[in-house]
Amino acid sequence: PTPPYLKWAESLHSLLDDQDGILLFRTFLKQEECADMLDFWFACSGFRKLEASEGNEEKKVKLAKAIYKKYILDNNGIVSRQIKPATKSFIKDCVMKLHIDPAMFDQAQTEIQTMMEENTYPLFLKSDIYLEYT
Amino acid sequence: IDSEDDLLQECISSAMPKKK
Repeated sequence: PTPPYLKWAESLHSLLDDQDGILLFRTFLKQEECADMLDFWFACSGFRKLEASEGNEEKKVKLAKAIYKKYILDNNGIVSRQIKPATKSFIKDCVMKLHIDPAMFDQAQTEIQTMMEENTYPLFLKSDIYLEYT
Repeated sequence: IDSEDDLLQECISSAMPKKK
């Protein structure tokens, strides 16, 4: 069978589908001071999952606000700097008007994902961290 | 603040793949 670390080189999704892959990628991102991008990406997926489930509206609102506050509100944050202004104001609107929707972070997540696919993911595959692991 | 962080952490973990 193909060893997991070779699968990681196939696509960002195969990397993010493996616990050890995530751990190593996060170590690399932390070194580059952009681990928040990965945390945000997972937070968006987690939010969509929770939001699609029944009940606990209070928790959903609280979580949407927490994601907004931690990653989007601060314009100097690594995540915030990678997200388009229009996307940020859309999310801000949703939070302010309490229009909490499972898809409210989708666009922002896509923008961060594109950034990782084009930038940090290829760098990771060439990094000492990955090469030493393999 | 702590509970917000906990909520976020729980949310991030919930989206991660389970150990194979």
